[in-house]
Amino acid sequence: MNVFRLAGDMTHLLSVVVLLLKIHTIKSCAGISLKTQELYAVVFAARYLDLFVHFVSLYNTVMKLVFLASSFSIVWYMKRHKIVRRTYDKDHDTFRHYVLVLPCLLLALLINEKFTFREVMWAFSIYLEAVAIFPQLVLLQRTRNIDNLTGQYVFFLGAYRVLYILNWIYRYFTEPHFVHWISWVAGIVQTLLYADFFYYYIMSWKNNVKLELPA
Amino acid sequence: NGPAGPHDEL
Repeated sequence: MNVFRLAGDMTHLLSVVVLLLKIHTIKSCAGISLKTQELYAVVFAARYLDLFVHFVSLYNTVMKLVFLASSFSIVWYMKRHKIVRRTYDKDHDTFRHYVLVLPCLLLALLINEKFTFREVMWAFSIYLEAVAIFPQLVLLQRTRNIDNLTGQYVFFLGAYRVLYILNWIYRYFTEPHFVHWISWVAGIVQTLLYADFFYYYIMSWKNNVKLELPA
Repeated sequence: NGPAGPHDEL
């Protein structure tokens, strides 16, 4: 475990905690894409299949449980909670996310570490995570109003990805044979998706103006 | 050494 990876996991944890707090305290999910949250729930379900069969460390197991619990409870809140569900902006959150799922599944069948069910599901979760933010970014572009909790949510997610790239660079130079193209390519693609959001987020913060994404 | 890939990461 290196400092970049720990910081990355913590900012990832922070992003879901910020989101859960927002939904739980103000009983609103305005500006949040349910599609993205559903994709994240699938990402964690597909990636953590080995939760009970492959023990890495207590930290690893606890974090997996936290990510699974938080992503599924966010989806539950947005779909089932009597108050929160009314604040869901379903007219604008119309990105057909199954368009993302199928290609990721096919790609995972083609490119994986080993052609076993668990490895294919792991690769699928890596590819799906890379594009999972897409419906959320589309929703932000459409509604253009970014309340600061939603902005913080996307910002922390982007920061977690940048820190993971630093983690891979560190591991590449400190661990022999640490080469994992699947995670690296997908991780870089994912981080690039945040690049323009980062730019507008930092510019709005610097000029102290409300965050506006160009149409 | 367990499955391939950086499966020690989250």
